Order: sequence, then C-alpha cells, then structure tokens
Amino acid sequence: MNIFRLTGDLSHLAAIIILLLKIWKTRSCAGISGKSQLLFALVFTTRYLDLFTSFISLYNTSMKLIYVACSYATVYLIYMKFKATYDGNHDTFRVEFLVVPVGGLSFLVNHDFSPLEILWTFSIYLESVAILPQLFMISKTGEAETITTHYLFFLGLYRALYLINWIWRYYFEGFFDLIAVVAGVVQTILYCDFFYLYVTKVLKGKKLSLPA
Amino acid sequence: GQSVEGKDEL
Repeated sequence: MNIFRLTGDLSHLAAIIILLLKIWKTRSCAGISGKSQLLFALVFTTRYLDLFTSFISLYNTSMKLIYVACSYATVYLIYMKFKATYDGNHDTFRVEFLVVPVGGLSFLVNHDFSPLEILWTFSIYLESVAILPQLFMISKTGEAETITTHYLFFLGLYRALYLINWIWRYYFEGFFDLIAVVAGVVQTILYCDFFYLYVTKVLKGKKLSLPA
Repeated sequence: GQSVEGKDEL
C-alpha cells in the first residue's frame, strides 16, 4: 500500500459519499445518470465476488463491502425512493453498446479463462467506460450542478491516482497488470475534458455549463 | 497476470 493507492481509494470513497449525500440532502437525483450508477453497481458486484473466495485484509474487505453497499444504496435512491426526480428523458445513453462489447472483450482478453477471472476482467473494462452515460447526459443538458462536478472530479481523480500507484508498484514491487493499466488509462482519458472544465470553471466559482 | 487470490487492489 502506497500513498497514491490510499489516496486513490479515499478519493473513490469521497466520490461515492458525495453523490449519496447530494441525493439524500436534496431529496433529488436530478442531473444524475441512473444508468451510470447501475453500471457501477454491476462493476462492484462482478469485481468483488472474491469476497467469497479469499481474504486479503480487513481494509480490503471493508472497503469492498462499503463500495458495494453504497452503490446499491445509490441505485435504490435513484430508481425507487426518489424516482420522481430522476431525469430519465435525458438519460438516454444505450448501455448495451457498452455492456455487450465489454462482455465480449473480457472473454477474449483476460489473464485466465475462469469464471471469476472473466468477471473481474469484465468489471475492469466496464468501469473504464461506465461514466459515459453520465457524461452523455451532461453534454445533452449542457450543464451540471456544482456538487455533481465535485463527484465527477473525485471519481476521475481516483483512477488517475491508481495510474501513479501502478508506476510506483512497477518500479518498487515489480507489479504490473496490463489489463488494469490499459483500462485505467482509457478511464482517465475519458475524464480529461471534464477535468479541464472543472479547473477552468468550477474551481473559479462558475457553474459548469457547456456552450450551446 | 496475477491470480484471483492476489487481487489486493480495489
């Protein structure tokens, strides 16, 4: 465990909590893509099946359980409790265009052709693109609430910190996972445009709105 | 690649 990995995990946790609190406090999930949140719930479910097969550490187990629980709670708030506030008309990204190719790729390119490993690979690939419905929704409406941009910032920062963690681990531990690294690079690149807007607009106190 | 048992990252 190095500092980049730890801050990456905490950044991920911050993102998840920010989103939950935003929905809970405002009693509304306006501007949030339920589809992205469904995909993240699927990502955590397929990745953390090793909770049943192996124990790494108390930290590892607790974080996995927290991520899974929070992602299901978020989905519940969007599709059940605050369904009336869900902006389904703008959440029109076709998720099958992500899930089907990602599913096929995880069968073709993986470390080991076993059920758990294929599901882990699927979750890694899917996570890298799971934010697309949310970004698509923002590009459609042309704006995002500031709290939503904080959520996206921490979510993007998390994988960027993991990239540094992987460089660190490569040099100091000889650890290298090509699948995670390539997917992590793709994932981080998808946030670049958003990072630019976040720094140039949101951090200067302006609302994130896109030119018409 | 690493085995399923070795997945210490989140």
